Amino acid sequence: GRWALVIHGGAGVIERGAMTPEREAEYRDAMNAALVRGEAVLDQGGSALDAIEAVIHGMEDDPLFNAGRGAVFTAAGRNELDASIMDGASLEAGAVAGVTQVRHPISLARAVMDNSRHVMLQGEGAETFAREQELEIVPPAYFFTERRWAAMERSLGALGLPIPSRPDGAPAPTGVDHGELDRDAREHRFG
Amino acid sequence: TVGVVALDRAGNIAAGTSTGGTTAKRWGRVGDSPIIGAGTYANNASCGVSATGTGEYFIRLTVASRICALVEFQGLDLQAASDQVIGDELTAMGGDGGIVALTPGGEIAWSFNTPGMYRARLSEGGEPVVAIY
Repeated sequence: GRWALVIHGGAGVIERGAMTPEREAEYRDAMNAALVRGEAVLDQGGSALDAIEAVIHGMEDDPLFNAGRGAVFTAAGRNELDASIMDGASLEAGAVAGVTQVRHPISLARAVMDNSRHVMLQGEGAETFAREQELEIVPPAYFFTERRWAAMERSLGALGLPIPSRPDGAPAPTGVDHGELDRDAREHRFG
Repeated sequence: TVGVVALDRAGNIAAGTSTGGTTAKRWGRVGDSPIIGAGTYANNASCGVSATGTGEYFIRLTVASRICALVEFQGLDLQAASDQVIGDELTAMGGDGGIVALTPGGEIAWSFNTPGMYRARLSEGGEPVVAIY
C-alpha cells in the first residue's frame, strides 16, 4: 500500500491580506516541515501512530500553533493542554485533558492508550501517570509566550475579569505586535 | 489546535489532535480535541478524522465519528461526508471550524466553514500541498 498524510494547524478567521507576508511564510514553512516529519516515518515503513507523534511533536514545540509551547492561556493564567490519539486498526484510543507540565501531550495520550486500561486521564492524575511513564516533564513556564499572554490579558479585560499574575519563571515582559493580537483575536477564538 | 491523520504502508490509519484550548477559558472547560469521536477518530473500516473548531458543537455532533459513519454505512465518499457534516450540519447548528480526513484507500479530504484553516497533505509519490485560505 501507499502511505498518505493530512495535517491541520487550526482554523478560524484567517484573512487573506491581513497576515504579514513574513508570518504567512512562517506558517507555510511550519506546515511543510510537519509534512517532512511525517514522510520521514511513513516512507521508511513506520506506523501511522509513529507518524502522528512525529508530526505533532514538532507542532507542540512550535510557538506558532495553539498546542504545547504556544498554547493559549486560561483565565487563571495557566496553559492547560489536551490531546488524543486513536488507532484505526484496533480502535484503541488514548486522551488527556488539562495537563500543565508535559512537554508532549500527544505522547501522553499514546501512553494512556498503550500502557493503561483507560481511555482518558485528566489533570494531576494524568501528570502522575506521565511521570510514571518517564515522559518529559517541563515547568509550566516552558509554555509561556508573550503573544498568548497578551491575548489573554486582552480577553480578560474585555470580560471585566481580573488579570492573573505572570507565572513563576516566565520571562520579563516584552512588547507585542498589537496588530498581530487583533488578528489572533479573530483567528484563535477557539481551540 | 493541531491534528494529523496518517495512513501507513500496512493500511492502518491513525488520527491525533493536540491543543491549548481557548483563550481565557474558565471553569476547567474541555473542548472536543481530547474527546474520542468528537475531535479525533480512526477506524480502518472507514476513515480517520482530526478536527479543530468550536468544541462544544463538535462534541454534540460527534463530528469525527459521524463523518466516518457516513462513509462506512451510507457509502458516501470522504469529501461528500466531510462536507455534509461541516458544511451542512455543523453550520446549521451555528458551529464553526474544520476537519482533515483520510481513508484506508488513500482518499484525502478537508472541509471547513471558517475563512481559513492551516492545512497540508502529502501522498506517497505525490507533491506536497500547503494551504491556508
